[in-house]
Amino acid sequence: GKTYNVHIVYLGEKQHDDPDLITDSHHDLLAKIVGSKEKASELMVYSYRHGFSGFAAKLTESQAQKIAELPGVVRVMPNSLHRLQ
Amino acid sequence: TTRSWDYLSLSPQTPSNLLHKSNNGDGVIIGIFDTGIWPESKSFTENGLGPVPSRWKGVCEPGESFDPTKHCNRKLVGARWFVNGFLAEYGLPLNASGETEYLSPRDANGHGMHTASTAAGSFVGNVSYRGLARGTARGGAASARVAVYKVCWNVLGGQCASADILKAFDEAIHDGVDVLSLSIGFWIPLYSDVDERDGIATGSFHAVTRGITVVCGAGNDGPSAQTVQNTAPWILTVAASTMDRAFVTSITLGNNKTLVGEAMFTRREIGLTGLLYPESHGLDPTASGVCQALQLNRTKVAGKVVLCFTSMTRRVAVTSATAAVRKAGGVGLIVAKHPNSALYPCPGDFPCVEVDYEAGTKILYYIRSTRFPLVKLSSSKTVIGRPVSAKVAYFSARGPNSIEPAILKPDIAAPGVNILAATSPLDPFADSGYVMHSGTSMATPHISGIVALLKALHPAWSPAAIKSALVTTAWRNGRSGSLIFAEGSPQKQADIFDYGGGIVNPNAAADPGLVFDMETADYIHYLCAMHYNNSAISRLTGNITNCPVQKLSVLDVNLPSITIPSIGSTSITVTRTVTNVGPPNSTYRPIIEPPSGIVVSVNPEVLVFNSTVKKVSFKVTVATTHQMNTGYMFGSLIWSDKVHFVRIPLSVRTEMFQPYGDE
Repeated sequence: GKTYNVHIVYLGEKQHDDPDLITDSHHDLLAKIVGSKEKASELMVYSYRHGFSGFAAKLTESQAQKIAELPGVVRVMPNSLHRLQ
Repeated sequence: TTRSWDYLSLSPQTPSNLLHKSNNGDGVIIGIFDTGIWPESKSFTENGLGPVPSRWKGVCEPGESFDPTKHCNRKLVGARWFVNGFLAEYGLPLNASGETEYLSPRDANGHGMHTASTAAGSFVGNVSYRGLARGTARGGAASARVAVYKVCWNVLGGQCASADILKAFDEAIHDGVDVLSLSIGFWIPLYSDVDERDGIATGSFHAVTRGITVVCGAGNDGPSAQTVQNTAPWILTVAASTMDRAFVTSITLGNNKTLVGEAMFTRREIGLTGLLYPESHGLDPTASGVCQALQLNRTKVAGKVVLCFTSMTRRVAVTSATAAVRKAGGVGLIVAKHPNSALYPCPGDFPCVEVDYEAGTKILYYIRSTRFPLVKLSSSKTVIGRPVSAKVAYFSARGPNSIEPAILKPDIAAPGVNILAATSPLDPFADSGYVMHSGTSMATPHISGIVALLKALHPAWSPAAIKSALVTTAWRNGRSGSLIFAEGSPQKQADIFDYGGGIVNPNAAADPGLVFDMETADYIHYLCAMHYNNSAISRLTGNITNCPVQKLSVLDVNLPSITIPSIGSTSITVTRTVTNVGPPNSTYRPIIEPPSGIVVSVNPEVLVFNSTVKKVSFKVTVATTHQMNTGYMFGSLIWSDKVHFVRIPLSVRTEMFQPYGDE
């Protein structure tokens, strides 16, 4: 339960056009689950903020489940690998 | 690319083709998601290019052995790298598997160089691969600009994390690319279109709804059915074909009979020498002659050419047989196997010639018929033009689409076999910075380059309009009018599940007459028809979406194809809408080529366009005369104004009762 893996928290189309505000909102959302903005910054891998809204973060399975239940979260998915063709 | 663009009728010497009309794609920016770039390559010089388009907002990011001020230019306008998602899973160092890698946009693998230079590389003359395929290497849109997004890392052959791919989509949308080229795939079974684990489906949705065409490979899991990847309807999915070029090697037997095989063997010929098939004398007389399990006696093999047979299509049978023959002192190898045009040289340029079972059996009977069998192996020669005909590649993944067979995939085919293009100097197969590779990875940037040319010519066309233009005008017959075949066992006439609309015909796509356009509403129609829930669709699209209570049919998604996976005793009617992109005053009439045993009617039977009527809808009603379950039957519906022939593939499968594992 303590193993951290990268998860993609997908929030869909972005709600406004200021990328910095979008990233702030991502940190706020993550902080609700991990306890602080500092911890959220530490665990954040990417903030998706131009083409759509969401973020990738290192989460435990239970954190991923909790964040999936927050309003506005479309889906939380584990990171996965693709291959060259 | 020393031949592929000429094969596609995009020669710079031809004055009125798409290449000239589009000024080689000047002003268009192609984003490449791949293993990065080797910026010193001649294929990325900026000579002759004007300033970087002012709308470009991308950047060149520094990193290991990559200095933006030195390495980016008017050709390579952007270079970013995304590794955090991969590192979080894999950890440091990246070169733990023994491969070189750079934490920067620099390409150690070579795959990204190959795809980028195929799509948009500059003209580089007198390129060859060990003397084969000599010509001018170039990209399809040689004046287009390249933005590299390194998302794949040189670990275990090239791995890419979905978190990194999604970030690259996010930035590329912001940067202002016009086309995205992804020679990246997944594994079967596929994730759904709204599952972010398939970062490509989600990221490409947002790109396409902003007017960016996303071109992806179909995958290399062919020739089995239902293996095609990247199947979302907003993606342009590319199958791989061969072209009118072959690398042939003569095999002259001691009885003066000559057979022809395929190889990349460029050393001096092997003069008349002993020929051996390792016969065994137990209960299984062929056991010793299996390529991947050769049992060789050095005293018998030294100085001889060995014949072996394999049912494996993967390269490993050839490489392991080569190693065994070399170790036993042999001087050459003839491998009888299922035909597969994708070739590589054998280690040390050891002569290893591939033939089919028929030729292999003839050689075996010759060996068995004489006491001292002899053979001569000539070095390989490049043959181009007629009579070499294009085929769908053995490895190219096939439809039907395993997520939703009504959405035809792949969409289109392009050359992807034995493609000579730029590579990283660290590529073990490299020859002076260029290499021959095969895969749907190589077909994909051919389409990306063509899309860039179309974008330059028709900047207002949507991704769906571009896809439609490509699909409805594609070649379904070879350049000489002959049928196109699909490699496999046995080889067969190609159908839409092999090549979608057909092999791409860029000049015809520039003037398709009509297009089947789609916008976000059409993709929502698809998502509703697929039963994705309202909240997921709303978040994906950014607007509140309530799918209608009355069920939408996926058959009515406005694709340039009609695929009906299940028809019973009741007829089915589907609707399509076409947009006139040709002369304003045009009248189109249908030409119906119905699938066998299928009755097809169209209403209305005339489509009339004028300066105010640009879009017209029509209905196609399909009924079956079959009384039992069948496989897919293939036909076409063509709308023509006698100048344009807008062909949409039609495929129908009859199911009179619940199917059980039919493809």
